Amino acid sequence: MYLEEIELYGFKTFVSNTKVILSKNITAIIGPNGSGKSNMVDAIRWILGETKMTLLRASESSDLIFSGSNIKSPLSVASVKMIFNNEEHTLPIKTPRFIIERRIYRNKESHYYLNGEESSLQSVLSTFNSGGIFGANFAIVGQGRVEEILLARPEEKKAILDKVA
Amino acid sequence: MYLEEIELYGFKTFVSNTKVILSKNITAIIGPNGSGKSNMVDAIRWILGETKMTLLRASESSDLIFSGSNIKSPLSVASVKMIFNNEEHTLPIKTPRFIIERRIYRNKESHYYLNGEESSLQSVLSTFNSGGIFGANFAIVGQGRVEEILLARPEEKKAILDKVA
Amino acid sequence: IKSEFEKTLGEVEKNFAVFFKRMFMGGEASIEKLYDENGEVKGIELNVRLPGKRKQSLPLLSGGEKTITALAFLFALFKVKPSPFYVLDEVDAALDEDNVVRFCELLNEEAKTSQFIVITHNKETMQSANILYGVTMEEEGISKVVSMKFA
Amino acid sequence: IKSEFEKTLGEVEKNFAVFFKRMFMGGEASIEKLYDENGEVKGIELNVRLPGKRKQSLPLLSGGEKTITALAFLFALFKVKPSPFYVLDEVDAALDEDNVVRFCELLNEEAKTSQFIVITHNKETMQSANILYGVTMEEEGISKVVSMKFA
Ligand SMILES: Nc1ncnc2c1ncn2[C@@H]1O[C@H](COP(=O)(O)OP(=O)(O)OP(=O)(O)O)[C@@H](O)[C@H]1O
Ligand SMILES: Nc1ncnc2c1ncn2[C@@H]1O[C@H](COP(=O)(O)OP(=O)(O)OP(=O)(O)O)[C@@H](O)[C@H]1O
Ligand SMILES: [Mg+2]
Ligand SMILES: [Mg+2]
Repeated sequence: MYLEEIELYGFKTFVSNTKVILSKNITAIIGPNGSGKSNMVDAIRWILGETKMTLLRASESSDLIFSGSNIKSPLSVASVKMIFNNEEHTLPIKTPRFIIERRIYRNKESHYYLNGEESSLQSVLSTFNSGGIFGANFAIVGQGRVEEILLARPEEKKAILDKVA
Repeated sequence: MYLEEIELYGFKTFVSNTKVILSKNITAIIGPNGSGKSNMVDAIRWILGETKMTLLRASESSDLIFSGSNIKSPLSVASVKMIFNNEEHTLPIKTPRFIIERRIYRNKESHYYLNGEESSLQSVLSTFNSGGIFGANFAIVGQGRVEEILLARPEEKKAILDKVA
Repeated sequence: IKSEFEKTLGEVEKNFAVFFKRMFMGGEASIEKLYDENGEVKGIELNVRLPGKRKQSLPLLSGGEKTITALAFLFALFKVKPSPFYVLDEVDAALDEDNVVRFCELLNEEAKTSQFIVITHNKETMQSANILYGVTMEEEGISKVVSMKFA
Repeated sequence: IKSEFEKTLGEVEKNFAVFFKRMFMGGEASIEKLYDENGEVKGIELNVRLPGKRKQSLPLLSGGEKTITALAFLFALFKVKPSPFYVLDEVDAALDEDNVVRFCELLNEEAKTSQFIVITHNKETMQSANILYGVTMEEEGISKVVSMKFA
């Protein structure tokens, strides 16, 4: 199973629909300061189920929706999609390709959709788990956070290993 | 008044006497990871009177003395000197040039010397203060610490401004 | 008979030691178990010794040395509990040129079995990518993604 | 009649706004006073608005934007309470090429009246230096300083 593509709409600085096709190996993202690279990382973290607003660099979930600029007014919804290739049927899903979408509205209601049908966070997470995706965990290393794992106390380091075991 | 030169002996990875002449404007220090650049910063912080071992990346003061390598055995004393040019007599010292030295021994005794004569921490600090050097404060920005000032709570930010006022 | 935890720890330690030695071209790394009064494992600590230097506690390492040690440990966790993809945001920021080259070799090796999405400002890391995107802000406050290299 | 604190705050805010605008080529920055129940100043907060964007709270800024905002504030403090020398250890690590250039312009300007010792891996920053030293570890575990450029 691999991640084919990510689509962002209304998420932070991604105002119009943005499709990002991913390599099966290494996809690199470059650009000037403040252009939106880490915002893309926040989008991936968020669609994988992140709830800690600090890890999403937001104070509340409505901060994830484009809040406007000099020339554009704020949007009312943000959506992030992940399109997976499941041709090897790693996941218990019949289609060769499946789409997970998460949306959030200004009233802070957040919804998940699996292949277009509304789905609960639990079933999305268990779908991820069966594919080996365990929330954001340590598979996502945020900016300025790579050394964080060394600062963890021995008990915390053991807890990380318990999750891996 | 300006800083002419720094000398290090036995301080962390500076085993033999190392003299560093400084520009009146910008002196840049480059080199591979782990070569000793930040150790030089620690030396400056330490001679200015830093007491917080964490800011010196040490657990106890004897960590500041060269602890040995594959080919060299540990040293028993570390010394850092700062040579100031005082030709404009900014400081209440008669000589046109003055040297401040700080030494530490394995038994954790630390000594200050002003132009070769033993001096107390207080008188060294008051000499620095009259020259506009106020301990390490915010004049030394450690590696990975530049954004720290933004994380300070409003009360802490005000405290910083109180020190400046 | 080893517990699940003990087996996993052994696997992680083995990989941690290999990645560490590869990135530092020498030295040693291991994981130490800490026990409580009942003889139960209550914590683990990373022990490292850089080539030519003596064993050091983690806080005393340089910025780059900490990054490399952390990456060696993280990649060991990745190897033992694989995820289909990983996202690394500017993890090479503290590395000098030679260490970035070694990091890219590690990345290329692990990318044979997992997908990596890496954010970087580093030219060497960019060149390792099969697909490269540039993010810009032509229109104020609005991100635009441009494909710069396609596999 | 203004207190010492109020005068200092005014000075710092003026410089903070100037440095911020220079580094970001636009936008606005100010310092806001927070009061307690007795009308006393109990804290201060930095307010920034990047060019083309709306006012943002500091945690929402990007890595580079935080570095620049912090440097603008620090340099404002430096200006109001000058020290004979400053030491900056890899403060340019998160900056893209254009922002490093602007940081170097700021550095060169302030270096007319104060000494700066900067640790860096960045080529642009190196070129701004009057004196350049390379630190190496030829002998294992032992630092050696080599002069690479002398004023
Ligand atoms: N909801 C939102 N609406 C509009 N703009 C937003 C929103 N959330 C964040 N931003 C803006 O996005 C920018 C941050 O982008 P991001 O962190 O992705 O930059 P980056 O490309 O990673 O930069 P760097 O190289 O400095 O790390 C900030 O300027 C912030 O103001
Ligand atoms: N007392 C000591 N004796 C011997 N070696 C020491 C001592 N204290 C620190 N070191 C070593 O100094 C090294 C750290 O050096 P330093 O932090 O100056 O590197 P750096 O040049 O700043 O690297 P980077 O570019 O990665 O930040 C570590 O390898 C550490 O083991
Ligand atoms: Mg970023
Ligand atoms: Mg360093």
